[in-house]
Amino acid sequence: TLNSRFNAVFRKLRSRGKLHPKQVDMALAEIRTGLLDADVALDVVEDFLSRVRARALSDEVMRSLTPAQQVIKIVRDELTTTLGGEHRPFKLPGVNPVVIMMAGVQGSGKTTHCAKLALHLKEKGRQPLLVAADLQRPAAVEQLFTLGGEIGVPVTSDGGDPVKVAKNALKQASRDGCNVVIIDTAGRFHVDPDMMKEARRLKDVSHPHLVLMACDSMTGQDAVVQARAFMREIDLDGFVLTKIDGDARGGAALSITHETGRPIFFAGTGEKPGDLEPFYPDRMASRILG
Amino acid sequence: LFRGGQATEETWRELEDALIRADVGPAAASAIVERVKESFQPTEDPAAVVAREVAATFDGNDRWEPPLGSPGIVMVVGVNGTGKTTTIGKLAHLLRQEGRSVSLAASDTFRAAAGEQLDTWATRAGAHLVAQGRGADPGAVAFDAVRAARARGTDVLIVDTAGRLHTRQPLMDELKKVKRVLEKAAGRPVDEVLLVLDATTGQNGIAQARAFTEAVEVTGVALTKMDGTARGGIVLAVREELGVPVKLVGTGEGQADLAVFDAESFARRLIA
Ligand SMILES: Nc1nc2c(ncn2[C@@H]2O[C@H](COP(=O)(O)OP(=O)(O)OP(=O)(O)O)[C@@H](O)[C@H]2O)c(=O)[nH]1
Ligand SMILES: Nc1nc2c(ncn2[C@@H]2O[C@H](COP(=O)(O)OP(=O)(O)OP(=O)(O)O)[C@@H](O)[C@H]2O)c(=O)[nH]1
Ligand SMILES: [Mg+2]
Ligand SMILES: [Mg+2]
Repeated sequence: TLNSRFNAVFRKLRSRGKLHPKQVDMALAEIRTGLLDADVALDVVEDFLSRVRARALSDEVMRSLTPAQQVIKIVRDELTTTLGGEHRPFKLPGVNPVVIMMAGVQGSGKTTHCAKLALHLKEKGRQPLLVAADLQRPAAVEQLFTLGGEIGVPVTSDGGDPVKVAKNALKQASRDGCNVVIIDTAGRFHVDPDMMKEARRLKDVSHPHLVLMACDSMTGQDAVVQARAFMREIDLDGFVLTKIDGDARGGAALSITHETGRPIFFAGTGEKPGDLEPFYPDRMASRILG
Repeated sequence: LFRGGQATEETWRELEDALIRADVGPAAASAIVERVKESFQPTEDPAAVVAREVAATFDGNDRWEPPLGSPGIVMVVGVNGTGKTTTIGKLAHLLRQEGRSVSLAASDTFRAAAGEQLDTWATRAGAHLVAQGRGADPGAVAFDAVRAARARGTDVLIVDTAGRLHTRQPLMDELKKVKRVLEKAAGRPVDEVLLVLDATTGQNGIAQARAFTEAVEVTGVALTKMDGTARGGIVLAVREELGVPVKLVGTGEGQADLAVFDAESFARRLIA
């Protein structure tokens, strides 16, 4: 464990009760490898460690009788803070209808999360409307209609292109008294300028109160690149971290929060509409540290 | 990074960072650079030498060959959302272009609209689809598909399976069962078990490859979504630690966006 590796580092070099900065650097090197193994992006690791280093070189740590534990605590605290600090419950703005737009790269779990979010809000007394605005991927519309049918939430996909679908959906929501509109969109890469342009157009016509990006928890170094690009192109409000029921360490979570400063609202914990949980920064910190 | 010139400590550091950013992993990145530094000649381009070292990982790599059974059977497996169904559509198209007849088995009976998704790809490629509807037993579809392919004299049968996390043992057991059914129905081993890995996946990709290889003996990797910014560096460890070759590369969402794996161009792009 990181704890025992630190203890070994500090024991070896320690002399006469006073910690040497060299020991701190060696401990940081251990953390660096650990975080990279956990898939935290390289630039994020370097940034993160420089903050940890500044705190670790403080008097209280250098003079402490248990420096290893102190450094671990600093790492864990910094990690938890960056991941969002205290767990914050997901609250919708007090408007009607609330519009939520789902975005992200291919296969990240957007369509499934739309259904999960719709079920979650329905159970909280809302009237959601699911909008199938991915007209590109084979059977994406059918997928959302099937999921909507399973959870008893209406689905709409009226129009020949995603922008028309979104516009018509908003009209339908006001006609039918739906107070939450959840828009599923096609997976896309930020290096595809046409698809990023479409995403911006979708946002312009639907005026979402929340733009959520789905991030697959097994994503590696590319997570920071994706988050940075989506943030720049369509300005995100937050994230959903999907497939955490796997055994990926989930360093992508630190990459995306560190890069954008936006919170992770939910964690996807399975394939069924009920497999949705709030995101807990402290639990994620432990998972990343292994 | 391919600009020739001096090999300073900074150069080696940049190359190691590039490998890390490519998802090669910190230990492997450092090991590759250390190996290269030892054999490096001052007249060489450091980046080119690293690329050569990376490409060498795939020496002796089995290349993609269409299976030659009657039918040849390809089973496609992997975790959720990596691109299995889409890759099958592309592979069907590729085989059709080579004049082979293709059948597709819709053994993903779990996911919403999986059958419709595969049906679209079958139509696009001119392949025959065997499906039984959502909730059917995946093994039953597989059995049906082998029988139908034999009856029609189809050249290649490609079997789509549901995405599953390797941490779910009952789902891995189900996959083993599907493979057994295929082999029993065909009277011989499956020709290819293709593991579909998403190029954006981090170190967990190695755990995935290990688990799927242990369960159903993966014979090759299809590395998808290489048209994004991810480099797919995890396949180095998959090759080195498990001996599994990369055979195919997905480069987009269209049916022609499939390439046979080339180690040299993969290696150059890895650190570009
Ligand atoms: N185990 C697990 N699987 C998930 C989770 N979320 C989504 N999935 C699965 O991941 C796969 C992809 O999910 P989708 O919802 O289709 O992803 P998407 O982002 O809409 O994909 P595209 O529209 O093709 O870009 C499906 O097999 C889902 O069942 C999760 O939290 N846990
Ligand atoms: N850009 C790009 N997208 C791809 C590639 N391969 C697949 N995709 C996309 O990735 C998403 C998921 O593809 P699927 O074929 O549904 O993945 P899957 O593994 O069958 O998913 P499950 O059955 O849910 O596990 C779709 O949006 C595909 O269009 C690729 O090489 N490049
Ligand atoms: Mg989708
Ligand atoms: Mg599929």
